[in-house]
Amino acid sequence: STISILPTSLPQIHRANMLAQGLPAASKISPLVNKKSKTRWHFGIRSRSYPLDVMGEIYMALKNLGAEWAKPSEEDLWTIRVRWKYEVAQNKNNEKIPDLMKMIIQLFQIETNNYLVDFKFDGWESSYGEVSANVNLSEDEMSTFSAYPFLHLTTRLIMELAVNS
Amino acid sequence: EKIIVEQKLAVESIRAFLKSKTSYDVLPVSYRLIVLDTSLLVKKSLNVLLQNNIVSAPLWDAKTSRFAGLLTSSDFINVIQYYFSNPDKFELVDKLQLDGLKDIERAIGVEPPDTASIHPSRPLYEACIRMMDSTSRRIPLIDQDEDTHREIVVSVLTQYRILKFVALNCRETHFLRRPIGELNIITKNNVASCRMTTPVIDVIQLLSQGNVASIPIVDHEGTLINVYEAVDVLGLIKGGIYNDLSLSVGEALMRRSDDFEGVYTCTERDKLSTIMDNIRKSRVHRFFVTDDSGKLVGVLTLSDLLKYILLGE
Amino acid sequence: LATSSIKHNTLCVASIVRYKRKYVTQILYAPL
Repeated sequence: STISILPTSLPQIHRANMLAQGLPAASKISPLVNKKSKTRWHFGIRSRSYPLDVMGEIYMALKNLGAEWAKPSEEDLWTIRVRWKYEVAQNKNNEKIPDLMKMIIQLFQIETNNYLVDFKFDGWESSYGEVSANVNLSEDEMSTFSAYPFLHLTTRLIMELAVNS
Repeated sequence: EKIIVEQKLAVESIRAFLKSKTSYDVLPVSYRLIVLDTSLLVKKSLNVLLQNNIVSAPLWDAKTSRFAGLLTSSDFINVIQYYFSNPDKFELVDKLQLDGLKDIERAIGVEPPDTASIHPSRPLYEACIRMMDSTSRRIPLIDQDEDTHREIVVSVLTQYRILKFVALNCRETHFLRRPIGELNIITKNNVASCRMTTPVIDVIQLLSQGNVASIPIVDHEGTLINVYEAVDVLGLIKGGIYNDLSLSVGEALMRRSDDFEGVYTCTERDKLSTIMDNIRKSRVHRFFVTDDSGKLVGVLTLSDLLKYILLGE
Repeated sequence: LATSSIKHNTLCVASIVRYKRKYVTQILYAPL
């Protein structure tokens, strides 16, 4: 095989050749540092505030964003069942799609003074009553779920919390 | 004669393989899909691509809750060209959001990219044909959310990923032993090229006008020295150098990060089996064909390779 | 929901979703 890598195309060699020509701009230009900053992931969002304050902030943010929630039960003050109308620009063929997203927001204690707010997708409902019955979908179809509307609403909520705090 | 027959049979069986598999089969068991909200600033989206070491990403429009096409290096080339013709519009370019890229396309009069898409359970062969017709090098796999019937981008398949899948799964690639010079698949005529001193903006125009992803750099004797690729534009913008577009392409190439693997070359005597071997082992996106003294003869792109496997022989 | 720290005023959230027999980590970058 005569397949090979062109030596003059290797960045170090190219740079040496360019600097050898003594061009003024060449010395100013540094190589792009391809920092492979591994994205560090966390579950939900963390908080060190007092638990009741966290819950208060979440209710305030939900209210500002026009979401609604079920009245919390006495024995579980740390879970919020949210229903959030997702206004989408009506699409062309005006098809009726479920527009109420349900979400469960739950406060967990990791350790003393360290809490975590977890967001979970909890299905769709339609504001015009008809619940989309997906009984006949096979196991495979049931798993075609797009997280993007859910992710979008959580970014709205996180922004509201960030801005408020 | 034996080699010719063997190659013909091998191509047919690879084609049958592509018809027997679906795009879904190419997907790893677990993978990431990075999507950008269309209200993101273009310059922020550049950070996201570079941070994740990717060159393209699907866009999602939260207002319509739909997918809004793919962000690719062509979009950044359009922004550079727009800025070059409107240097006073720095403010607008700096504040440009991803949903403003369509206006940029119209302002510089380029055709919007025709992004064909396909359902993940369709045969892989069909995805390849669709990609070839749409002259794009990648194709989004779109399914429907069972509740909202909204589109889901399951993944985006590229020519590279498909050829790698074939190279890894089809033993028949070892029987492709005819020299590539005999197969009439090398692009030889009117391959746009430039010199090391050519202004980088002229090279960017060549990329855009020719709708190609790379421009070879040759010396006064036609010897291949380097290549400027469309993805290099991301580094150019990142460095904010695009407001100094008088840079030569040689100077602009100084932006390349040190982990760039280099330009792959071959000759007309090389066989497809060795080409596929290289695709199996490394991240190679094209092969520049040179003669024995290193003079540029032409280029063998992944599109040329895929077209031969799908329709050749 | 998985979140990553806010950088360059850009939020990054993700969810791991099963798609048939494969797993997709759907990641969304949005402006803060």
